[in-house]
Amino acid sequence: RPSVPKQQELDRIKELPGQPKVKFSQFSGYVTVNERHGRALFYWLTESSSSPHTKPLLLWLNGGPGCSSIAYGASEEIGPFRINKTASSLYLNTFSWNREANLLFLESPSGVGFSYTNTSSDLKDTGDERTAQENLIFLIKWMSRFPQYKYRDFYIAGESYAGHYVPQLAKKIHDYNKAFTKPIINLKGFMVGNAVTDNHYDSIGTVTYWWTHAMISDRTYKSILSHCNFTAEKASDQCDESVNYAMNHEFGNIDQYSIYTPTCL
Amino acid sequence: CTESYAEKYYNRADVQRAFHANLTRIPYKWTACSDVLIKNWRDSDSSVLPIYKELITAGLRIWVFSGDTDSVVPVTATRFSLSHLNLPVKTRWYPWYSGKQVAGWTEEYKGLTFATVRGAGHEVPLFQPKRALVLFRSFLAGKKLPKS
Repeated sequence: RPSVPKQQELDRIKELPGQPKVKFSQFSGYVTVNERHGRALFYWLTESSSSPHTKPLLLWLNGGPGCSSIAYGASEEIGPFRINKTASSLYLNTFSWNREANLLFLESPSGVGFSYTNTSSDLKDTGDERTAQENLIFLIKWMSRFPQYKYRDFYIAGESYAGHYVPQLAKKIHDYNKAFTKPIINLKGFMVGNAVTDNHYDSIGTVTYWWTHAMISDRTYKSILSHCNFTAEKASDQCDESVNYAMNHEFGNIDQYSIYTPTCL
Repeated sequence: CTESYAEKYYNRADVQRAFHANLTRIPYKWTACSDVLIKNWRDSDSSVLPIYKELITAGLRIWVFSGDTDSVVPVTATRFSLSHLNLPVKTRWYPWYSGKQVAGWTEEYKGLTFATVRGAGHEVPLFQPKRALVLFRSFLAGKKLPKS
């Protein structure tokens, strides 16, 4: 076997509590992204279940902002393990994306999940720019720890507010790579789902969805469109009133994230 | 409800040990989402469409999908936003298939592929895992979603 950096071996997960037997390798740990403030990001790599050496690397980010990639991406969506009801054991996800790629889940920015900062004020002034910058720093350092992924086909994916994180990180990588003839981060593309894209157009499209799916009345639909200026920094009182009426009196007790699914009690 | 299972599992001391996580003893419990971060988010681009334009020009593979039962960032929101990129259509709108059923609809623009996933909410791979995997395979391969 090729020699691997020591830190990589220290990050190897022997077995997670309650985990079924699997044939793929897993690693997790921290990468410091800002020494002065003590900001460190936590990652979990689940390698592909077949020939990981030939498969691409996919970085998955969740949205929020402030939501965990290992809670949603890994444990609910594309990861190999699901958690049982009592949280006592894990079971396999038949449709895990690690059949096709090596999956890198990243808790980002610091303050999300296991990622942390030693400077508590950081939690109150984080935003898009720092997130993208530190995700890039994470990747560069992570690839030094996992050199087998240098030059490997690399993709980014995510959902919801990661509609910001994913293209913003892609742009950072694209700009960073311009300085190299053969960049180590071999970014090929990205994919986003139900992604926040443009405040103005997203908002009009969202209200339209509520109306076309009979979640709100004609009257409320017209009221929202006439009172809400979706380009404004702050919504007017009349706009808030119309939207709140829809949510409190017309939506009903539904799961807004999946309108035909029973709500979790 | 799966989120509540994660809250339990990731707060177990033995799980954190196995993950080499929380070595510095973070002074709060592990949570799926941080309220502090969301309340204090400092800067947020009003639109990422300019980034799309730049990266499309750079030749990156870009796919956008949408679960059609999500009302938080719904399919109409995404379509309305993407329409303002004014991209020429490369492959016209058609239903794509998985397991002999319509799995959604798709359209390929020059530089970007858009696809809906039928019956999926905000977290597409949670609600429609098989369809999501077909989508991911096609994305990686750079191939069109199956027409039958």
